[in-house]
Amino acid sequence: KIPKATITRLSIYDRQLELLEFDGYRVVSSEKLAWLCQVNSAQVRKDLGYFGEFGIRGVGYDVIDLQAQIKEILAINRNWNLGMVGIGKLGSALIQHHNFSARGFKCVAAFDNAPDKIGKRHPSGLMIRNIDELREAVRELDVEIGVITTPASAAQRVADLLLEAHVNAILNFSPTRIRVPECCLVEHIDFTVMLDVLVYKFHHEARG
Amino acid sequence: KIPKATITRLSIYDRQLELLEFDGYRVVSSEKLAWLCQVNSAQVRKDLGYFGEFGIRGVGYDVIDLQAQIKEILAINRNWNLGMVGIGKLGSALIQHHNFSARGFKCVAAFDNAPDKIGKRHPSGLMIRNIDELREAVRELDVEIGVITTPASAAQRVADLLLEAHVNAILNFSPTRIRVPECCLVEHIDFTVMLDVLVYKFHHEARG
Ligand SMILES: NC(=O)c1ccc[n+]([C@@H]2O[C@H](COP(=O)([O-])OP(=O)(O)OC[C@H]3O[C@@H](n4cnc5c(N)ncnc54)[C@H](O)[C@@H]3O)[C@@H](O)[C@H]2O)c1
Ligand SMILES: NC(=O)c1ccc[n+]([C@@H]2O[C@H](COP(=O)([O-])OP(=O)(O)OC[C@H]3O[C@@H](n4cnc5c(N)ncnc54)[C@H](O)[C@@H]3O)[C@@H](O)[C@H]2O)c1
Repeated sequence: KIPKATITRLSIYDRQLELLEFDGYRVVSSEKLAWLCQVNSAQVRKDLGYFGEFGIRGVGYDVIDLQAQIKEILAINRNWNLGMVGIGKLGSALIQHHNFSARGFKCVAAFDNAPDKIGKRHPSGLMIRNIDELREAVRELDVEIGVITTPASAAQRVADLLLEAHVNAILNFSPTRIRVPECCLVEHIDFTVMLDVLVYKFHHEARG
Repeated sequence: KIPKATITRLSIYDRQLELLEFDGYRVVSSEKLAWLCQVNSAQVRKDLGYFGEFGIRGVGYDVIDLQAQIKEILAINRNWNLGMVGIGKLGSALIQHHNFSARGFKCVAAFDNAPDKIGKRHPSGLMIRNIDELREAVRELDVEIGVITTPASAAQRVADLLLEAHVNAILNFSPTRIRVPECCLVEHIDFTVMLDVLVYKFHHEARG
């Protein structure tokens, strides 16, 4: 079983490889890739080692090939259809976030329950639908991942509706734990976790 | 040197302990805490082991004491003053995000460069200031952490201004790498990394 930390790092390696390619590099050593990603090079080799033999000992990795291999591992060569629920400030920002679409995630449906939002066209071009029509829209647009960006009080209800509509992968941004059956995968996101990381490092580096 | 993954998990343990306290639990075993946090119990004991002796062998941890100890480790007993730059959809959502303030992070200043936003009061009560006044505002309000929620094209310039104003800890949400000197700490956030994790698990669990 691949550790979650490895998956997260693979995604970080992939982004750095994209930037290296953009800057004109053809080859990168595990030491340099590790330094760019703020991990040690043994970790890079260990993470990649789960998936096979990459690169040339003593030389490094081909920047373009390794990206393709990692993208395949991350199953993001294909497009994933997202449905966003709760088109407030956060939902709206996410729909338009550049990296979303750049990495094969396409927001194909947007849902809300506010009368003044339903039926309006979002700046991205997406029509905001009534959450009551979730089931039909999921079927029609083949929504695979549900993203919850509603207030905490609405989150469990929205999760239940997504599950009823057979959306089994959920990304939850609301600050509450949602309960789902075993067939469903939930990733919870809270940016304040990254603030904690920053604060800890800052606190400890400041103390010396 | 404490691994970053440990810091992230400590923050997750802390949240689960808060929920346990809310549900009336006084003690939790490392097995149960591990299960709630989706890690194995050896990892929990290893992470906490970096910081000392906690809990009672064979019994578990005191839910309230362990929270206090972890919060102290995470240096979030005290308040950290944030300055948000770029009060668009994402910046606005972050200012009002419940968990921010619940964990000792207080947004004390908001900056933008759009004439129709400068001088306006944000719904949270915060006055949106001109980014040109960053230096004075940082000194006056003791801003410790800068949060960049501008478009990618503005991010490096904003980082330079924060550094000039002696803000040495930056949380960057824009989809671009910013360059900073050694004295500055940057955490980059891209929630598409979590989408990658979700997709990988989904892809691999679906294949069986
Ligand atoms: N994870 C993070 O780091 C993070 C950061 C910022 C905000 N948040 C959270 O994201 C959520 C959204 O924040 P926001 O600032 O965009 O809020 P918002 O109030 O601007 O938007 C919420 C939207 O959800 C809609 N909604 C409410 N109930 C609904 C329902 N039952 N079905 C469909 N739509 C519904 C509302 O009409 C509104 O459009 C909040 O829970 C907030 O705490 C999380
Ligand atoms: N990290 C993530 O997961 C994630 C998710 C969503 C959005 N984003 C990113 O966050 C950023 C903001 O997204 P948004 O949808 O809120 O955009 P937005 O256009 O709604 O807001 C951007 C704000 O920045 C202000 N601004 C521009 N240049 C500035 C400058 N030089 N100084 C001060 N303020 C300036 C604008 O006036 C505007 O208010 C984008 O870079 C987007 O790609 C990241």
